[in-house]
Amino acid sequence: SVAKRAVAEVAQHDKVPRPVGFVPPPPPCPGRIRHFKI
Amino acid sequence: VPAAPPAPLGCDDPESEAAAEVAVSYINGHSHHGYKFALNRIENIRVLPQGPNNDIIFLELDLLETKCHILSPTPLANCTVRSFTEHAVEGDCDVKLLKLDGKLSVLASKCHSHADSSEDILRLCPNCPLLESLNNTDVLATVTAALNDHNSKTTDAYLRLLEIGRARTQYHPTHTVSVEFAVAATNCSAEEAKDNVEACQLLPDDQSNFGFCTATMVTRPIQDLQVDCQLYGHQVPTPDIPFLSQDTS
Repeated sequence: SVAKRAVAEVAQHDKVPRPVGFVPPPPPCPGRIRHFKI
Repeated sequence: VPAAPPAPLGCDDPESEAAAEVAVSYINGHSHHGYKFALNRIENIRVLPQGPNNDIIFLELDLLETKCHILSPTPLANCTVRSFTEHAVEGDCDVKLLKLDGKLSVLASKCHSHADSSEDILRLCPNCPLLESLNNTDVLATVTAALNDHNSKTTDAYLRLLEIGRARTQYHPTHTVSVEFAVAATNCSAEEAKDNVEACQLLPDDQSNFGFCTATMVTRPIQDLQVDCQLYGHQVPTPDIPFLSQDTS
């Protein structure tokens, strides 16, 4: 019999292990603030 | 396998900054009133490929007003951005550019500017002067008094008002009106103007001599007027002020 595993469990097992200290890249936009934000 | 589409441009990528620089230069070069604006932030960029080496670029820019009047020959890089407590003015611009064979050109731009909210300023700086409407009677009286004061003391050309650029009012500890306005030299000396001011006309474009005045009028507790006018000298159209060759009235 096929038992459907809980999503969380699948997600946990299938999640690609990320190296320790992985920092996601900053979103491409909006860009940096050069003076100050009103 | 078809080549993967290029990764979307980031707002801080060198290509985006180059496009923003062309856009800001275009905006300042085609503005005839007020102050020069500097780039504060690239809000968004979208690239629509049209063919080989042919892209349409849409930019959303966040600009800040500088202290340089639009007629000033000062290069934008040397223009100070007005600080938050000086009641900053922000410009939001949408610009459409063409990038053809690596060369950028502006196809269209639309901007609107707005001052920071008074509540924001007062929250941080309760006694900071706030922007005042340019047709406020105290503002008009201060500009008139300042220009008359300058013309009554100068040995140079008689100056006429071109436009009021900015005005602020402070209520504590003194009641003070601060104004900034653009002026132009006329074909009269200040002495000649005393006899027949109607004859004093702005110089033709090929001899134009624009300037900028700042003035502060304290009305309470004592009356005191401080005026400072500086003429830029005759200018030929440059990338910083290309529109001089067009009517600036």
